[in-house]
Amino acid sequence: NVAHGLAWSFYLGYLRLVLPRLDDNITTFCAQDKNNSSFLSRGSRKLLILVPLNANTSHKFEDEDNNISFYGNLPKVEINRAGVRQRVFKHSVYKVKDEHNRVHLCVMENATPLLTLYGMSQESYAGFGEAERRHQVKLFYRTLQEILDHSLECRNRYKLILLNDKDGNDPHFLSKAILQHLEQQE
Amino acid sequence: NVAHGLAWSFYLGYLRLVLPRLDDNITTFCAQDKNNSSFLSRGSRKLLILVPLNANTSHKFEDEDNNISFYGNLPKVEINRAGVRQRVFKHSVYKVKDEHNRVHLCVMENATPLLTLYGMSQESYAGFGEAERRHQVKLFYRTLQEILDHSLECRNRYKLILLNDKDGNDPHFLSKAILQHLEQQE
Ligand SMILES: Nc1nc(=O)c2ncn([C@@H]3O[C@@H]4COP(=O)(O)O[C@H]5[C@@H](O)[C@H](n6cnc7c(N)ncnc76)O[C@@H]5COP(=O)(O)O[C@@H]3[C@@H]4O)c2[nH]1
Repeated sequence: NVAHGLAWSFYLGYLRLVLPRLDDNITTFCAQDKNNSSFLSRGSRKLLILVPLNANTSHKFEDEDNNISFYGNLPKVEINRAGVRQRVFKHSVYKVKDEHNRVHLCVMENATPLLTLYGMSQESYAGFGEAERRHQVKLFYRTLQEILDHSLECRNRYKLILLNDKDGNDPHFLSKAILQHLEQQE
Repeated sequence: NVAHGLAWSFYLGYLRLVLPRLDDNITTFCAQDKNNSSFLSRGSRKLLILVPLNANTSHKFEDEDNNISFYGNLPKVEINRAGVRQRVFKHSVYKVKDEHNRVHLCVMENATPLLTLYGMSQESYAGFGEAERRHQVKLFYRTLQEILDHSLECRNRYKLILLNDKDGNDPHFLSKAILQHLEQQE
């Protein structure tokens, strides 16, 4: 089952390495940030992991929704991995504007393994259609949720956000979905 | 099948992005290298991808075999991926000494997805034993070989090296295996 392995890969090869260091990285970022923006007043100190059901993840959120803008990158993490010296891991910080024009800061990214599911559904001999891909995305989400629930090192350091397909042509579908999840945790 | 998805992920999310740029990166590295070492006289301009059958990949080759030493990192590649701005990809260059004490330069790393296979066999509820893991490594190797054979962008830019288990306690098992493959291509 492709999704099963990708969820484990995402946890063992990434989340387990980066989530324990996230809070310190945010603290360093705030200390260095000249605008003195605060993650605490509005936003989240957890990694928001977006899981779009259609698996077609964008590479730049601001192209999808202009209420989202890139704010900066957290300090990079460097780890020796499988023969690659000082492999770099970093997260991007985004500003998300709500309907009252207030700004929320959050660290977020799409779940990269979804790009593999999408890519496989495009390659004819990977043996993978669009219906199967959707099923695999749901399986990826459930498996990842279960793995993270059992993980002590990652507890309270992430938020998994399953995104339904865009409804119609709402240009602020993405920011609204994110803000809804940010409010839920307060 | 876990290995099937991991092979596709390794290709779609990594090799397909980095292999086309490898030769230029090596050229830049040689130009900047004060020692003026040459990849052309002895060594390889292909990415050596090591696939150890026991999946227990080391993070530092020199810890395994002191005929191998870290030489430097190629110029980093930065790509916007799934919301991570300027995600960094880099390869490490190693010096490998042969039995006549001559030095060969090569770009190599362990196939990172093997770390996932190894990790899964250690987590009790991933549902994965050691015998199954070995089978998955072979399946990973065969699937990856087939994907790369079909890939125009990656042609001639890599060498897949399947490593059997260390025979006994040969401290130079790894360097010998690599050198054997380097000679094969001449
Ligand atoms: N040697 C090596 N150097 C790299 O820079 C690299 N980047 C990816 N990979 C391997 O390629 C495949 C596809 O990667 P993808 O990004 O879809 O999944 C990745 C991705 O979802 C997440 N991840 C890993 N590193 C990062 C990172 N730096 N930023 C964001 N996500 C990351 O965790 C998954 C597993 O990572 P790895 O277990 O290291 O192996 C990957 C994987 O087998 C790499 N392998």
